[in-house]
Amino acid sequence: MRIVMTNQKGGVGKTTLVFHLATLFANDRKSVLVIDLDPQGNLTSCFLRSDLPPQNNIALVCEDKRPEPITVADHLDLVGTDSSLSRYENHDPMDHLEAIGSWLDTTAGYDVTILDTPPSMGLFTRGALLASDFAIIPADVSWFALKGLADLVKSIEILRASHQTSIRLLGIVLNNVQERQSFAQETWAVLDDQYGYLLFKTTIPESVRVREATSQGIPVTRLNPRGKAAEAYRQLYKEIVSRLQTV
Amino acid sequence: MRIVMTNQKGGVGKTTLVFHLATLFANDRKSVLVIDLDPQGNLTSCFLRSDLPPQNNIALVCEDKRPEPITVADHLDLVGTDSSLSRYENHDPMDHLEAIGSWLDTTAGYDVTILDTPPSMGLFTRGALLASDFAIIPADVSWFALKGLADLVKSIEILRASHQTSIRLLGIVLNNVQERQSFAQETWAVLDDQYGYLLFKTTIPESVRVREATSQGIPVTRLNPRGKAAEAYRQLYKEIVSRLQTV
Ligand SMILES: Nc1ncnc2c1ncn2[C@@H]1O[C@H](COP(=O)(O)OP(=O)(O)OP(=O)(O)O)[C@@H](O)[C@H]1O
Ligand SMILES: Nc1ncnc2c1ncn2[C@@H]1O[C@H](COP(=O)(O)OP(=O)(O)OP(=O)(O)O)[C@@H](O)[C@H]1O
Ligand SMILES: [Mg+2]
Ligand SMILES: [Mg+2]
Repeated sequence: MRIVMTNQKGGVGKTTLVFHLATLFANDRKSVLVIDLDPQGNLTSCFLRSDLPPQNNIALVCEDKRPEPITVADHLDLVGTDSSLSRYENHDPMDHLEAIGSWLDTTAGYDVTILDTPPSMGLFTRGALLASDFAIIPADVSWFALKGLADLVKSIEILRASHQTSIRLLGIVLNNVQERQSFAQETWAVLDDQYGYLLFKTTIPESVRVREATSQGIPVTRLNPRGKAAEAYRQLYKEIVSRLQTV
Repeated sequence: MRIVMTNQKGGVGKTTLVFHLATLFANDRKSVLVIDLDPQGNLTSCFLRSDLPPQNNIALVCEDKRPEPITVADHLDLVGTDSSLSRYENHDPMDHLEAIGSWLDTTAGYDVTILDTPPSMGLFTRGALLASDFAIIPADVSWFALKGLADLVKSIEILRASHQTSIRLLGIVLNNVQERQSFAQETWAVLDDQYGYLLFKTTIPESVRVREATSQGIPVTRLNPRGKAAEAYRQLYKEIVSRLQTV
């Protein structure tokens, strides 16, 4: 089962969510593969403090070679990336679009694969959408992120129809929610009206501990297990697992 | 004089900074042109609540046509964009890279032109860097944004050397700074050590009023003029103007 985390809007929490969900699946004894498709390599830097060895770089699929997963925790393997990936972003899109999917088809044996994408609708994001079963869209409670949502939901639909793939939107997660924002309540009402069941009930609160966690490469569920953010990630994980069982 | 706001890291505050600096230059009776090069069209949506008319879209430069600026406030014109721009992102980069600069050369008469870019190092960001005199890099106080800074500073240098253009880094602005983050003090010390004079002294505090401002299309300097965020933007504007006079 493959899940892609996507939103063209920057900084909404895609990488942070992949980092936490991957560790929660692995804690639950699922065998997990995470893939970093963002040339910034933020997901890679959550797991590895040193440079990524070339044989573990997803960029290899653009050269018709097979990247090797690297074990970063119990039940958790990574195929990462770095800025070398950007030299393929402007290549002729068609030849690389299918590359991610066809390589993934050779990596049997994982219960869950989670793909992190860059903040764009470019080649790697579209390749990841075509190769996945489900998409999760993180959004923050801001006018910019909400404005882009309708376009994003539509373009996932269009991609699915034009390539006859099975990608489905599993849901939208509100991240970085600040309690004191009256604006958040109003926005929630608008979202609920527009997206209803697609919206996960669990929202992830804004918490300085989350920022500290990603910078230390330790999930907040371990750094501050009784805090509100850790509780929210565990709650969201349960909601995701139950949705996966019912779709 | 042309300034480009850039950072491949998403969500660090590029668009919000362009929106506020453009209004501060215009209030100071400078004639200002702002250009939106992000297919999300976030800057455009700060100024226009309705759809952008096709003749005001920067995408026209990729068809060898001339977009028309639209006046959105006193002394402030916009050439905006929307998702139609993304069809050019994967075109053969070389023919569009120069298009932005050569069109800008025909739009004489503005004191200041400010370009907003998408969170990537793709075609439009590189075209904007080649066409500008100065770059300003907003960063938030996070491991991800700081990790990418060195790469970004380096790639601006490389672009300048390989295309013999005059682009120079005017400075780095820390945005979304939360007082209670002890992490911020530590990070500031590391940044000061690494970037020294490149770092603007003024930092922009995290403030819910800023989020509300962009969603209403009213700068925080008007929405909440005596608040800490408005004060910081005015302070930063003074620092930018004085740097422009001394470089
Ligand atoms: N719940 C949260 N509370 C506080 N900070 C958060 C939270 N979630 C994410 N962040 C912080 O917000 C910033 C943006 O998050 P992140 O980098 O994961 O987003 P992204 O969507 O992956 O960004 P990009 O578009 O650049 O890929 C990071 O500094 C991260 O630490
Ligand atoms: N000082 C601030 N205080 C609070 N919120 C802020 C501040 N600056 C920006 N924001 C909010 O943070 C979010 C990201 O800002 P913005 O969209 O301007 O960043 P960006 O770098 O342009 O993002 P992208 O990479 O998607 O283009 C927005 O919701 C904005 O309202
Ligand atoms: Mg990311
Ligand atoms: Mg922006």
